Amino acid sequence: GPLRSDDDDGWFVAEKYLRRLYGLSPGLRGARTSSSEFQTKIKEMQRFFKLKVTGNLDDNTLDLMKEPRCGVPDVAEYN
Amino acid sequence: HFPRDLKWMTNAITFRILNYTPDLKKSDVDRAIRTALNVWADVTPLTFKKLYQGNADIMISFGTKEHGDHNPFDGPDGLLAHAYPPGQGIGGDTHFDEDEHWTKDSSTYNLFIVAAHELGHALGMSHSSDPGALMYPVYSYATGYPLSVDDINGIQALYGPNPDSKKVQPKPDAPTKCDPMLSFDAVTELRGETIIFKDEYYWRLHPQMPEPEQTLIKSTWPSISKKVDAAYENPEKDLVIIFSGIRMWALNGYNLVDGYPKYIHKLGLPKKIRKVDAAVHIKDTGKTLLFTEEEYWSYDEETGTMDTGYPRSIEEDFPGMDDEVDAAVFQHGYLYFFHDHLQYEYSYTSRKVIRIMRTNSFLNC
Repeated sequence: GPLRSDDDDGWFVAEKYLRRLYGLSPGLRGARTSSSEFQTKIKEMQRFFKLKVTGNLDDNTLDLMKEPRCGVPDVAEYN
Repeated sequence: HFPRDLKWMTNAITFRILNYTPDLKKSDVDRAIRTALNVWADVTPLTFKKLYQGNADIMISFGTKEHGDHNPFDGPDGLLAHAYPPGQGIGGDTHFDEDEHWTKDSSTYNLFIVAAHELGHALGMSHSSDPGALMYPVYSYATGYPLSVDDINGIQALYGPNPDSKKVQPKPDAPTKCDPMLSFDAVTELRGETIIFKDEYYWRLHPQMPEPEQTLIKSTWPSISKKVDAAYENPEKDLVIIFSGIRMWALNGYNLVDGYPKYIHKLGLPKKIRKVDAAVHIKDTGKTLLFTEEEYWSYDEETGTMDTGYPRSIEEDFPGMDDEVDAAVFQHGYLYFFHDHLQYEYSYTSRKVIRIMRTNSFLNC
C-alpha cells in the first residue's frame, strides 16, 4: 500500500488514544476528514487537559497524546 | 470519582502482589507498593493488609500486551499501567506494563509514583485535570508529598478523613491564570516564548498558542528547586538563568547546563544577599538588572562583572515603581515590573511608569 505520511501517524495515534481513553467507537479508521464523533472526542480530550478546544488534531493535542500516561480512561462515564 | 461513586464497603482492604518486575529487587517493589498504599491510608480511615495467597481485594501484577483482561498494554512508553475501580472480581485489580522500565529514582518510570496513582483508581478515584494532582493522567516525576488538595478532597469524599490525622502538607492546587489577585514569582523569555513561574508551576506563552500551557516545574526540570525567585534570558549566549534562594541554574533551551547550580554570589552580589527578587536582561545595553528588595544591581554580561556604583535605589531610577519587584521582563522596548496583582509598564524614553495593569492581563485575562 502507499507509504504512510507523518500526519497519517498522527491520526493513528489519535484514533488509538481516543478509542482507548475517550470511548471513540471503533471502525472510524480511514476517514481523512474529521468525522463528527472524532472531533467530539478530540474536544472532550482538549477540554479535560485545558487545551484550546478546537476539535482539531493540532500539535499541542498530538504532543499530549504521546505523553506516557495511565491506561484508565479520562472520561468517567466511559468507565 | 467513578460513576455511582464506586468505593469499598469496608475500610479494611486486602492486597496481594502476584508477581514482580525483574527491574527492581523484590523488596524495592514491596516497599514501593506499601509506601503508595500508605499515601492514601494517611488521609483516610483505610487500612491495607497484605495477603500471600488466595483472592485479595486489590490483586497487583506485572504483564505485557494482552495480559488476561482484554485491555492490552502497548509496549514501552504510552500506557504505563491501569487499575479497576472498587468491586468484586477484577474490581480493584492493578496492572503494571512490564514492557516499561521500573525504577525507584527519577529515571523513568518511578514505580512508587505510578503505583500511588493506580491505587487511587483501585480505591475509587478517577482522573483529575489538575496537572499538580497525583490523579492527573500524564506521568511526571516529583519529589515531596505526592497528594494535592484536589486528591485529598476526592478520597475523603469517599471514605472520610483519617481519625488520627497525621498533619500532612498537601501540595497547593495549581494557580489559576485569571485570578484577579494573581502575582508572579518570575518571568523570562525563552527563544521567543515567555515563561511565567508561579508557585510549583510555570506557564508557557507561545506566539502561536493563544492558551498558556501550565506545567509543573519539577516535571520539566526535576533537579531544580520547585520554587523560582527570578529568571532572565541572555539571548546572545542563548541561556536562561533561573534563581532560587542563593542558587542559580542555566538552561540552554529547556536543557539544564552542566556545572550548575552555582551560587548567586558568583555574579558579584555580596554574601548578605540571600535571594534575587527579579532579573531582567536589557538587550540594548547588554546589562542584566538584578532586583533585591528596594535596590537593584547591574551586571555586565560581556565582562562578567557587576557594574560599580551599585546597588542603586529602584524608586529613584525607575520613577513610578516605588515598590519591591516580584518579576521583571523587557518586551517590545518596554520594561515590565510585576508586584503583587499589578504590572507596571516602564518607558525608558519617557523615564517613568506610563501604564499600570493587572498582572493577570499578561496571561490575556
